[in-house]
Amino acid sequence: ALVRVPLKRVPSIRSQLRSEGLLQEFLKENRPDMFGRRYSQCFPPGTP
Amino acid sequence: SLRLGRSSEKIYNFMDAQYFGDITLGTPGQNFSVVFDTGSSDLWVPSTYCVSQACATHKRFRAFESTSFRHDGRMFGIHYGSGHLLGVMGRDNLTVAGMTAKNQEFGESVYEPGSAFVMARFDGVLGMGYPALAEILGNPVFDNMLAQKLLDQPVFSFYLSRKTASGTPEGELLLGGIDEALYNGPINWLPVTAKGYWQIKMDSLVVQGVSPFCSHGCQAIIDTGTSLIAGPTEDILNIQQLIGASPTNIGEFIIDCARLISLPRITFVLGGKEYTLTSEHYVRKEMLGDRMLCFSGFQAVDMVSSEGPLWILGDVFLTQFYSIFDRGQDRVGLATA
Repeated sequence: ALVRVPLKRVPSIRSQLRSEGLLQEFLKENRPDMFGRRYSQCFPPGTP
Repeated sequence: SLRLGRSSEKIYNFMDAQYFGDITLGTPGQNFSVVFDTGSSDLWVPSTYCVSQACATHKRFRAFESTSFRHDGRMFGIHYGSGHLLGVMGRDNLTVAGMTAKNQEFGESVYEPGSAFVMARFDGVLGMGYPALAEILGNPVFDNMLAQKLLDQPVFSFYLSRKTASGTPEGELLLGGIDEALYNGPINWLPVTAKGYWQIKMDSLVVQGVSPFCSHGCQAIIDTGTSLIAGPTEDILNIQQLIGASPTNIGEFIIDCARLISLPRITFVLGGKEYTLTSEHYVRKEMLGDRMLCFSGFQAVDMVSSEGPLWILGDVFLTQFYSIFDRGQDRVGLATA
């Protein structure tokens, strides 16, 4: 009644796209998820 | 921004997901890789009837080949920023590491939007949140396991490692208990404050000894399906400034790798106990050709719940701290991994 599930760690989609030089294009054409809504984030106005 | 309604709305960010494990559905078994996600409560895998580009690159469930499959007839949908994942529901036997839960409700996706899933190394998602988070699908997997009395205790635990050693898994999910070999020191138990996500109270967030963030307490969720640490935009942008992270033209925040040693420690205070991350923990390193790039592990996400703005403690946090999810006493335990 104890179940041990091994987990694998692999490069993320972001890393794969970056290593293939496709990330910038991908992010322009896709808003992959809700987090994408903040891709235009920058520091608050008036900050150095 | 999201305002969460009667329960919660799951936000998927599979762009950064890294940890997954294997499950088997049906008789004879069909294997799938899934993200074990404490930030959602549904199980879904691609259907053989899915014609989306993303499905073509993944394993797909063939219901007609399973003798234990039961058709449901209901549709389900999961919203993404890029579109709407659509599917049909069914029931079948689910096997995880040799243990079988019978008659598990799950979704078969017949349409997966966008191209984000095309490169994903996992096929689907197995949600481990509370039933309230399963807006459309039925009994979450862990609830079904508990109902069938398959486990010693109503508890599961996550160990996520950033270290890569040949022959050893990079992480472990233990269903039914706690693996005492994978953490040090006492477990700090934190009561769940809202049963949807694994949501807890965060006392404060301290940067270099000063506590300008969440100083009167705030809410946080422990989310194995999220890679980074997320929080309200204003706070996160201030943290990016404090750690010297600069925005790129695609909205990532990059840090000069040579400066890592001088960056401040960031401490999360939970249940009166301090959980400190150094720059080695909260900076994500990536090789691009022969160059090392360093990215901030913090991400701005505005999620508003009835208890206030939510912080999300994802893999960046959970690789340092062993996490225990106790449905019996509705609490989260944390210990040094």
